[in-house]
Amino acid sequence: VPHSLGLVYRQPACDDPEIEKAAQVAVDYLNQHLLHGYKHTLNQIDKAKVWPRRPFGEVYELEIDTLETTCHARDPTPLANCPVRQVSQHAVEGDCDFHVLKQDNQLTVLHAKCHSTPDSAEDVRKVCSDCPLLIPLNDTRVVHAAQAALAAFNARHNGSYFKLVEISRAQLVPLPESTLVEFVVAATDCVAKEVIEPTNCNLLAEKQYGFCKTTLTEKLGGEEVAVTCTVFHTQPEVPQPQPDVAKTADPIPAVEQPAPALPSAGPPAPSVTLGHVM
Amino acid sequence: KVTHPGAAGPGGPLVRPCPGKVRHFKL
Repeated sequence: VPHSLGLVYRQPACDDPEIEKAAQVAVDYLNQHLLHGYKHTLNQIDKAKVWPRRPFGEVYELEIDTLETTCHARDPTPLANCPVRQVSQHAVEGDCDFHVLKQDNQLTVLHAKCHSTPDSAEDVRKVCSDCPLLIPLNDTRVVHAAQAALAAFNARHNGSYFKLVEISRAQLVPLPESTLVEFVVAATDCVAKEVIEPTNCNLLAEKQYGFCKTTLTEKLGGEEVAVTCTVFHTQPEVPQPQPDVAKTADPIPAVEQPAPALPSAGPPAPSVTLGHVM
Repeated sequence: KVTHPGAAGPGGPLVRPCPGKVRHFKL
């Protein structure tokens, strides 16, 4: 809009209650639309501008820093109860840009774009020299650990056969040499004890996800696998508009949305593009 | 036309409007 029309923004303080409220709505939106990785929590509001919006309302333009929590995106635990991933666990931060519309006292996210980045190995080493560091999710040791853990889980589990859905996080422990892997599984229409051909097992229409943590330790003459899984209640799928950007299999999730053109009235229905960055 | 409500008024305390407080820790 030409400046001659007098459209100007205001800049409340970043900790102003109205800005904090809009930021929380933005972070909730981010978490509701994540399909991979972990929920993020608000850490700091970097910048805030408030633009008038015609014919009604205001648009909050926010720059926000987030931190990864230990709750997976599919974990129903409320964000307030999700612990922040500590530096010693190799923390991950997110940098987000949001546009939030305030109209009729309702806050609606118009645009969301986030990039997440793991802390540097050097910073983790400053905290402790033997902290396990993140390693790529496609590392053969990681994939092997997840598959071995899932096989062990299915062998000891009464009920549905579970399939691997996502490897979410992986770290290497130097001594004793072990691989820590967190992964997501989902129930199929097969019974675990009766499965002969896993490729014939299909995920249930009403998805039932589980979140597993495993430690695979190298031993003399073999390996030892410890695995614990939490199976969540069945969840309805969050409708996801078709993405414009090709999905990749990188480990850290991000939400990115193109800004839709502002309609003349009424809250817009934002489209979501899910991408992944490291 | 841009306002800076966090800036100090005459005799008032200087408040830095942005960035806001760090809730956990900075990387």
